[in-house]
Amino acid sequence: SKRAFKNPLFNSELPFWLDTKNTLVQPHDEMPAQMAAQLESSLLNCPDSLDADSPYLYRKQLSLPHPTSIFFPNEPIRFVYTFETPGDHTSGDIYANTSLAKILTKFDLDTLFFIFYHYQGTYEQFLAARELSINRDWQFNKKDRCWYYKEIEKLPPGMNKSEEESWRYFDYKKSWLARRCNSDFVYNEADFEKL
Amino acid sequence: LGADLSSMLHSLGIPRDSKRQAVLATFQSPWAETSRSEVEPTFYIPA
Amino acid sequence: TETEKYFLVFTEWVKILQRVDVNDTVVLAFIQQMVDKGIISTSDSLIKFIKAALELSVLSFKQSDPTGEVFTAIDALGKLLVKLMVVQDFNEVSRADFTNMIFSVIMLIFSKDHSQNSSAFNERPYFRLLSNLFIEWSFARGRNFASITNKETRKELRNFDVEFYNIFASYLHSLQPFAFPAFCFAWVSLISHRMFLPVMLSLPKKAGWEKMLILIIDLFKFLDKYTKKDSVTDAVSVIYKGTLRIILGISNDFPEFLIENHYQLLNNLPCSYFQLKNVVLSAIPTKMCFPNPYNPTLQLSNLESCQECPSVFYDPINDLSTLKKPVDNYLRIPSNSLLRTILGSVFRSEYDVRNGVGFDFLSVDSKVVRAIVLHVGVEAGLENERTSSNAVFNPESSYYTLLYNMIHDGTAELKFQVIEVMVEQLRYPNIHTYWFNYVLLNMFTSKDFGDQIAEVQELILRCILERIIVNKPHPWGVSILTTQLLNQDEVNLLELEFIKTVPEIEKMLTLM
Repeated sequence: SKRAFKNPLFNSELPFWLDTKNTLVQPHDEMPAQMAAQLESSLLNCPDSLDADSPYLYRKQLSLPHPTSIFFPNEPIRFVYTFETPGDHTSGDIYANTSLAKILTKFDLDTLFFIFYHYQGTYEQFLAARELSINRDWQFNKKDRCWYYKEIEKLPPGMNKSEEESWRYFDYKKSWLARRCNSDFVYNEADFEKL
Repeated sequence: LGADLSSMLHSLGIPRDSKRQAVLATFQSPWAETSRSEVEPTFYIPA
Repeated sequence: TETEKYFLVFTEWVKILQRVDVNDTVVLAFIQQMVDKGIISTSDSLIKFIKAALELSVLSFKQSDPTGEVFTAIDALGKLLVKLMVVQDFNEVSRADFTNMIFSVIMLIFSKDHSQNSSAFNERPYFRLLSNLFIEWSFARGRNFASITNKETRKELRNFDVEFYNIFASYLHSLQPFAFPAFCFAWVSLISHRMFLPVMLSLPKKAGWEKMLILIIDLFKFLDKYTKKDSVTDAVSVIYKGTLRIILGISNDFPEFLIENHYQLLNNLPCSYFQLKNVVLSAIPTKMCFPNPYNPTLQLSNLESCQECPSVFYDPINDLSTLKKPVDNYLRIPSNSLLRTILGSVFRSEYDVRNGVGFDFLSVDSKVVRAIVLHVGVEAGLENERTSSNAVFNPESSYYTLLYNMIHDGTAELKFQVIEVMVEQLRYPNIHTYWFNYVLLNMFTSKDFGDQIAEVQELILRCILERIIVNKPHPWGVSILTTQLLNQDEVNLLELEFIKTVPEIEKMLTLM
């Protein structure tokens, strides 16, 4: 008698939905054959981690997986590192234990900067930024979009101060090199991203 | 009698020592057999 | 037809998302056009469009080459739905109503597909869609919706976030295996999804705990219904393994959730799942460390942590309805008439068929017994804080005498159930573990039981052994009591008649 059952938008599906309420209120004591078959088919179609992975319909040009031989698996390369690299539990964040984050700890700065500047908006860019800031102590400047690094130089004893700090930045526009900042560089915390 | 859970704990990424490392945020699937690849956890990229 | 028009529009949507990033302004322009052209401007047209898009997506999944990209259309639909939840300005319809409408349409299409093509039904496209809704919403909510530039919208979304998850959880409750068995494995994967379970357990002020508990209880009830003594189907045993792994993950990341909800979880856990029961009861508060339970010289009275009251998310008193008054009155001033009232109210109106170890049905309501025993423990813990320890660590106290009398005057089944629930309270170091340890130790050697003492001792040992002989983990409090019983010299366990009659138990105790 409910209006919804007269509504052409719903009346062809509602009875099926209502039907399921019976077994909710009064589950079968013994599993009927049909239900056992449905459970079986559910087990066979059980979604796996690839089904649960993040959907990417559009891949930026550069971040498309480079053409590999047809024998390579075409699933996203998210193989699982088996060995425990020591001290993993220090950072305590949820990424430390993932294979990709572990792989990035092995990359050199050049590669990390390449990923950061060329894989915009991707998880890989996020991990590269995380590796640069947490493990390599670089800081990202929101204004000029360069990564900066503070170098502390231990001075030999006898000088008026024990250490000298100097700054470097990675020049991704022209030389693709880490260069020394000129002497008038002043570190302004507000310009840097809190990652 | 249940089962020896050490392999299940290992497949979950729960370390033997007492240090807790969050596992649910990178939980691939309820079963080890269907957790054949890692899944992308939530992440945030500042503007 | 109108539906085919919707198919065309949706196909365009899918194509656009394969060419530009979902945050590109082209995408917003396309949505604007859909509104201007009346595709999604009224709820009726929106419903028809979503129905068409979902049917087309599921069809495209079924027709795609399984080794290729089978989810392209479904992924595009997920992005559209969340985009609409985020970017639209909700003045006539609220965001909650809009979300409910979307889920309702998905449910209706899903129910028809699940029922009509029963064995040919495939759960994967629906799993993928719901998983994507979690993921897309998770992207939108990153750093507290920092990516939403519009201030007003950002504020609305922050306020809507908890509601989004609770609405989603209520639809997952409708999708549970009793209702949709062909969606069972997808459902187990969804309730434990990396962008749902940990979020529900960490929403502010535990706002997701209640609904998350309902979903886990749905899972336990399904297992309980179809775990038969003699046979368990493959599917059910795989569901069990998945459940065990999920609870282990929760115990690792959010032990407090298991600690504060053990009462409700145990009310619905299958009786024979001892290892899963131990996993739930072995949860330890984050950062708590505690002494080795096998150290025979350990005194609980010396442990600071054994004075703390464990927090309980759902007060068992809520389940005591008519019994609340008699129990509380008895705790204040014990009386036989109150005791008779309590003893008379623990029985069920009809048998509860359970797959227990050593029994097939219960005539005593195990939930009522669990509620009474835990309530007594909670009150004893509070009394211990309010007045002093010897007010409750004393066989004359009303807390002790109520449990004692329920055992003394109760049937063998009631004896068993009261003792079993007391042993369930032996967990990590806290005042419940300490007090029930005291009560059980006392009862084990209490002369007051007279000729019932052998039965009481047998039941206590049985309730401990069934928790100790299974594979680890073993709750700290159970290990403590086992060590104490083995080391106490008032009763030589190996001399007990009922031990001698079961050689394998006798041998095991000798070993222990």
